[in-house]
Amino acid sequence: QKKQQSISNFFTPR
Amino acid sequence: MLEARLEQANLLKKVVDAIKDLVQDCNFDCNDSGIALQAMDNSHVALVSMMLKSESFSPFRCDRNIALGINLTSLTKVLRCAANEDILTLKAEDAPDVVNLVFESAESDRLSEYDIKLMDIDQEHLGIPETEYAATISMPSAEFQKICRDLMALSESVSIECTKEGVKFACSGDIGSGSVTLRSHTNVEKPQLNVEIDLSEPVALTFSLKYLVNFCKASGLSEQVRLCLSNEVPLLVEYALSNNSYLRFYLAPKIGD
Repeated sequence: QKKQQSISNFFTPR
Repeated sequence: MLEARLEQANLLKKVVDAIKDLVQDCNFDCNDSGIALQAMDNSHVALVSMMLKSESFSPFRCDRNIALGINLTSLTKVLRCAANEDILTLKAEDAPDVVNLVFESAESDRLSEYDIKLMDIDQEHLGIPETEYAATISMPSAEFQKICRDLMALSESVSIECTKEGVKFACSGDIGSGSVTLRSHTNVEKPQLNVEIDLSEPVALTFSLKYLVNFCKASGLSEQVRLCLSNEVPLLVEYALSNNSYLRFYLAPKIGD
């Protein structure tokens, strides 16, 4: 089962 | 102060229309390079990044950085009052309570003026790393929209698989499965119909179709859309606008254990 990732796992706050 | 005049209200109408179902309240960050917007959707699965370069306006004046916190539902209400071909001017003071929108008809002497109350939006900016994508696909935006809508009838998710053979959009659901494969294609007479696949290594990723269908609301902004993929990173869906302006969507993938 594939799990939906969150954008914040890839892009971090500046 | 900000003063930015757009030749056609249509551009802003289409941009706001394309993102308003994804993000509700957002800051329009204005500085001397133009007007930018970055916002995640509520579920933090997608990110919208818009850049309207100062060259897309004439004239464009912005002396210092101003963040205009705007509710997109309110902005939509006001933009509906503008005709597509109206000249649109955005104005704001340096520490504004409102943004002022002026719509002028080029053909008559009508001049409409609206103010929208601004909001304080505490939005964190995400750093988007420079990525050398493994696969870049340029294709007609209408074609991409049709593929996403068609596959959504069968499934919640689509797998996008890019090899040197082409790009394959595939899904499977309760009623069955389906796929659409595109290969590179050059149409000399109608370059807007070209499909261009630039691949450095094969890619296979799975994405939620609900979001992709939502991004496709931007199809009216550009004849072509660009999809950029690398394994295990968010997909970039880009609609290029004139003067290097753009509307970009990032979508986090679905990844197996």
